[in-house]
Amino acid sequence: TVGAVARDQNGDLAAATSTGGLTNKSAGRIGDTPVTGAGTYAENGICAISCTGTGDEIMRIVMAYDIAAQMRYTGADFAAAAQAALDKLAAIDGEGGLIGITAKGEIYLPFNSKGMFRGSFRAGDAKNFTAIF
Amino acid sequence: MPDYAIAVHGGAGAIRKNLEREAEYRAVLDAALDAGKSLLEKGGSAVDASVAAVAVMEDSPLYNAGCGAVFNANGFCELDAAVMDGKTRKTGGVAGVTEIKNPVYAALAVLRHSRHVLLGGAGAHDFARLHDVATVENAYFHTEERLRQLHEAQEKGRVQLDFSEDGQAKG
Repeated sequence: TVGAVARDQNGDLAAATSTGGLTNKSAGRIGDTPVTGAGTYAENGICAISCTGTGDEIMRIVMAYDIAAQMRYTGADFAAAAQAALDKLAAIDGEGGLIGITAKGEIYLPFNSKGMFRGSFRAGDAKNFTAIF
Repeated sequence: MPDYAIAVHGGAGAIRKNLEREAEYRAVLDAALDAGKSLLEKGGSAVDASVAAVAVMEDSPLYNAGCGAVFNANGFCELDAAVMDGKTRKTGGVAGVTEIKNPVYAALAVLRHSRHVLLGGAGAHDFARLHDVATVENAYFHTEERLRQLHEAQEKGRVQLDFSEDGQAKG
């Protein structure tokens, strides 16, 4: 799975995700990626999120929207909301991570797996950040 | 507060510590970031930037999307993609597509041109063609490495993420 989240100069947020899914998945299986709120979500003023990992479990916890909802309704910051969502994912034996960007342009790249291919750039940075582990 | 920002991912899981070709994987992440930020720095939209970044990774056989997609149990590739615009709350997605070269472009077409949010299978293909999104034969997505992973998964009788402790890591 691959994904991107962005904040533009107008302060607008967006998220995009694309995937081949799971190896040896049943024909016709659809994961979290194209399901709004599960693996992909964006809401100005709150955050934009793209998820990756075991998509069926991510759908069960509606992970992306769950994070945004925590922020909207409880005032949680992104880091705390994302960790709570990852804890829910782990509790049902799910694995994966997400990338998120807030209305202020803060970037978060949390995951509960051993690694996640990830990268980021903010205006003013000298160069791109990339990491795997 | 930064004027603009972008983040990308290429999958998560039990990636091997001694990942071979790490530089190649990072180069694709860099290229994806560059594609997005080149639009953002010129005043482009977050939607266009995120789609551009994803399309770069779809065009790499290293990552599980587009031409690097994994196989399903029937031995062909079925892809999903979505885009969401935080400003308008419009969203577009395609599911189970087998002939769309860059599914994220089809998802963007759904966002911009459909009253629906998610199109699947044949309907998604028809919609993509109607909006001039490039199509390919399913063989375009096939790679030897992904076929090996399918056989490995089938031998073990499991469904698996596109990387594993005992196989070549893929994002």
